Amino acid sequence: TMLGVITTDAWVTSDVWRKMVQTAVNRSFNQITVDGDTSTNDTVIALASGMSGSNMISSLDSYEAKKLQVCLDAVMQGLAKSIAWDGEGATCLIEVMVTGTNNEAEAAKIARSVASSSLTKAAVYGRDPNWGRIACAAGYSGIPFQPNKLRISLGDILLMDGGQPLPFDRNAASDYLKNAGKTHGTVGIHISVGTGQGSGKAWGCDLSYDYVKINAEYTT
Amino acid sequence: VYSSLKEASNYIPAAPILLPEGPWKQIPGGVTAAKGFKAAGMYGGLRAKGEKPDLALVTCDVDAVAAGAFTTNVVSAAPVLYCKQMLDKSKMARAVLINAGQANAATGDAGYQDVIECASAVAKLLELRLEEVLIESTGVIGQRIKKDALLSSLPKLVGLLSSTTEGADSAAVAITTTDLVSKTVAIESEVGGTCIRIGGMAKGSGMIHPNMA
Repeated sequence: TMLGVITTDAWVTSDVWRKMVQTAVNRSFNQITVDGDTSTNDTVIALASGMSGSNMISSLDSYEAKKLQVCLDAVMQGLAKSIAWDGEGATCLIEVMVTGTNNEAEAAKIARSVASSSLTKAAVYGRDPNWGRIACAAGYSGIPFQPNKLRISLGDILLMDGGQPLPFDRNAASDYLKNAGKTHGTVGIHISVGTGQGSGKAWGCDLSYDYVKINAEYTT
Repeated sequence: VYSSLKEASNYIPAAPILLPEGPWKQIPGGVTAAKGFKAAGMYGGLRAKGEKPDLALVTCDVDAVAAGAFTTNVVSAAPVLYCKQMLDKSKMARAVLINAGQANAATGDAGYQDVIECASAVAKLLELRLEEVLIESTGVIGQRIKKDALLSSLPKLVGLLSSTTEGADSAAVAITTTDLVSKTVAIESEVGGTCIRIGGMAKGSGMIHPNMA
């Protein structure tokens, strides 16, 4: 289960605030995954006191609303990433960035499909730069794209381009994964599926033996 | 108050918060950084084992505009059903009570009654209306909350409320379950020529694939 409480002293009307919060949740908490189980209790409550003395924000299209939205997105993304970073048994955070789709929602769906893939997560834990599993998880996301436009890189190492697997330094790629695990750092998976303007991110973590151990013991 | 909040907030380390770049400055304080908010976390005897804080309260000095996003799992926990009802009824809220240890999910009508009793007790102590109090729970699914322990802890919890960073940090620890770190952050930015603050806390480590609406 994830729970969140967000507070602000900005002055904002109820209907604008409720839309802003849902948008920020879609760009943060709804883009993380540890084990694919959607809890019975997931909740985010967001409260705005208005005590900053700012002007009232009553339209989503105003400059102030757009500024408040990016700040709200940032706070929720910071918290959402820390949940994925602290996933049960995790040794590293996985950040999946997808570009080239028609819109933000499509990119977000592909990114979360890859971040949710148990085989991709296990490959990261095994320090295996397994581009095939990443391509497979992008392919079953439900978002259509041209396979011959698929480009995948792990950190700065290009594994696949134009749908063709490339020769790459396996040791360097594996060392990139090892180092992230050693420092509990971040593994970056960058995927491009075309030339569209859409982009989106998702966050997850690697799948270790400890995940099973923790959850076999956390009994009802 | 300070020393008990300090002790509670040091129970587990804080997560590194990886904020994206942008026109803001990270500041201490979590949920109490923004004006008008207080928080506290304490051990209320709800957890199955250990004495890690397990009860948190966040309050606002004024009526706060309230929004919520909730699981779309159709087997929704009692606090989720309760909060959705309250936010349907009221646009404002003044307090959020959070317990760890039991999720109060799959607990049927009795579990829903427990939520009402806990929210009513907070409303009475803070002299608020019921619909101004929201509830979040996390922990073992299928078990009802240890209501007696929770209710008897509320007066002390209210007495611990503080607008300090320690108040926010102790609350962030109290909402955790299998988390190895607490998750709390705040930023300051300028909106329309005025300095505003946004803060937050979160928990989560397992059963994580949110689809909230």
